[in-house]
Amino acid sequence: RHDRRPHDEL
Amino acid sequence: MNIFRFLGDMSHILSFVILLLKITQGKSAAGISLRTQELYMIVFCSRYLDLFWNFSSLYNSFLKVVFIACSSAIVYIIRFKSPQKDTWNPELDNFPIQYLIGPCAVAGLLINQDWTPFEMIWAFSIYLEAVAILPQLFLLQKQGEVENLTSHYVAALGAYRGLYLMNWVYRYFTEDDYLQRIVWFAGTVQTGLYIDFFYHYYQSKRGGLSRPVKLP
Repeated sequence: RHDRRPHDEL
Repeated sequence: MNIFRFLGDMSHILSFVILLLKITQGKSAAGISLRTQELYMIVFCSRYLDLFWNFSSLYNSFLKVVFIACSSAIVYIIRFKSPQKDTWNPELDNFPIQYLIGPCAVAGLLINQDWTPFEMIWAFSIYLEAVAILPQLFLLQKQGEVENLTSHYVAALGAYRGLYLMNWVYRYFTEDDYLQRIVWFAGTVQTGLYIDFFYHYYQSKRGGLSRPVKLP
């Protein structure tokens, strides 16, 4: 796993 | 989307509905911290800059607009609209929010996802949201007793991020490549700040009696 920011959260 | 995140968003929307009802119908912002509302407006206006280029879903974009509009409307009403503006007490609601904004801005610069300008702003908004409730909690502490609607407002607001914590746990176990330590840390701090309030809120609402929430 590596940090990533899903852009689907408010 | 999972049930925790959906309920979290609904709880967040509920907090807006309660607050807007309170200040428009009740014609008073007594007990509400304008400072906290200003912080939320900064949080949403900075975090949702990507409204113009990140299209994830209609649901997502619609709520981004709703959150920016509602938080701005609340600040406008409490600051400029009569008679609400006369019910705001700057002596009581005087938390130095610059001591929140400054460190969050530095943290956003130093600890963010991809070192791009927007990710720095996004991280800033996440850190700021975590501490944005402090002026409100301090105001309630000063007043000792919490008005009924205000207590439901703060409870809904605390529940929203608590449900998001469950959403992140759910995503961690159901998605194989999911890791979001920045927002997990901030969300934990944010929900942690409500623990004391939740305890008193529960004590006051237990057994159906709507005794006022008392903060020591």
